[in-house]
Amino acid sequence: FSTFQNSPKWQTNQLTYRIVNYTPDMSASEVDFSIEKALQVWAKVSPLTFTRIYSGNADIMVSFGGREHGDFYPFDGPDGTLAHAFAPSPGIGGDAHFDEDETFTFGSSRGYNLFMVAAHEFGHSMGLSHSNDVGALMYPIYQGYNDPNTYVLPRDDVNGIQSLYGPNSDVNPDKPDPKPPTTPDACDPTLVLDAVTTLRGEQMFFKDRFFWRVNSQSSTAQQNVIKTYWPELPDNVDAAYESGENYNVYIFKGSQVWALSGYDVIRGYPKSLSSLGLPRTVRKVDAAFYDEQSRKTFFFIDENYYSYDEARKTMDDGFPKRIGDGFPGIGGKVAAAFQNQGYTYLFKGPYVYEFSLRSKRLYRVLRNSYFLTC
Amino acid sequence: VPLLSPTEEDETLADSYLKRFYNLTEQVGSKARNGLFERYEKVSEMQRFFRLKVTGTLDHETMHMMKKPRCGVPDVAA
Repeated sequence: FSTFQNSPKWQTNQLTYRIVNYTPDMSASEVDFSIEKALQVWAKVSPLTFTRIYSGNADIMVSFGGREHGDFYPFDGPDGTLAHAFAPSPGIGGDAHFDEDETFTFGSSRGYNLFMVAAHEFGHSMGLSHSNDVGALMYPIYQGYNDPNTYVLPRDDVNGIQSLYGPNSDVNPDKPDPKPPTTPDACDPTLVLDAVTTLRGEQMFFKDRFFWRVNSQSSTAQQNVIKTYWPELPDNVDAAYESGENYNVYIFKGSQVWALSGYDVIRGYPKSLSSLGLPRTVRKVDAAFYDEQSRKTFFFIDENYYSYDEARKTMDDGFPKRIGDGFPGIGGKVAAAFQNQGYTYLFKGPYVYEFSLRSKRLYRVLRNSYFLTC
Repeated sequence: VPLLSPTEEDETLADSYLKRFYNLTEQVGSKARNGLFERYEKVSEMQRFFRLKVTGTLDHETMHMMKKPRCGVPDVAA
């Protein structure tokens, strides 16, 4: 996290806010709810309180305006800049302005979720500047929809606001709030990945609500929030693979599978696992990869694996088999899998097993950092 | 793969972005060369902030990041 130069902050913890006008994109009650919830995000973890007033000057004046809107920082029309807010100070300090040329939404439909945009802007209103933690609310890029009723402020933002105002002393020790989520670190030696796949020459490593992109031209793994690329996809995915037949990427979570064509989710998905021919008793796929040589996809489920014929779109007979039978030296469950340069890589805990499918030999045991250079 | 040079449109967008969020200053005439260096520095600063590969040039990843919807407050403290 970071604060503004000279760390401006409010000298009182009892702040007022006023909604000066409304966007026609949403009902007034939806705007009221979104703004109140966005302020509560910060109130939950600090001693700050927010009281709404309906006339006169409030510490935080909330308004919607387009292009030049009276503060010498004009907006830029649709997309681009969504909103801005001013650091604590008298007058315009603390005020939050939303670009009326955007389409603001209450839910997760197309457009920008007002709750998420407002929660970010109110961080500025409290004195926080932008964070370069991609998982932080104060990261400058719009991060997609989150449910205002269940949203938990990430650890980086909690640290930021508490560095200015301290913690919330009113938290009930018998009912502590949910633990703030942290952003996974590619350099963490204990990191256990959720899923790995290729996507048009790049490698994608999934963990929680994030994924890292690695391509051959870049020496660093670029971390992203899943929802900024695919708003329809769930977090905490189970498995992923890229089909060598149609170059779609399939993402698995629970009993559902999504198909991606580049950065678009293919219409008609998610589908059930049984649509792939997996038995209806299968509730979750742990890992999957496409084998270029045999043109089969292998699905890992508990301690077994299935073989799927991509060309015929059917499961092969004679499966499931024990993982150790097809991959000698690999026992138990597999967390993620993919192929790279002819080798098969199976991920178990913080380790990666380099395996040759042809010779059925295990060559090396590596760390995640072998792929996620950090 | 072939590396594509940024288009004129990309250059304009980048200058506008860097002025707005990274305090890039307008430099003309004899100072134009300093301006090129300043832009290299500002692009590098932006790439460091977003943990992109630091090239100082308007590569695909950098342009992709500049085109994402975002907050209007500068990334560098004013």
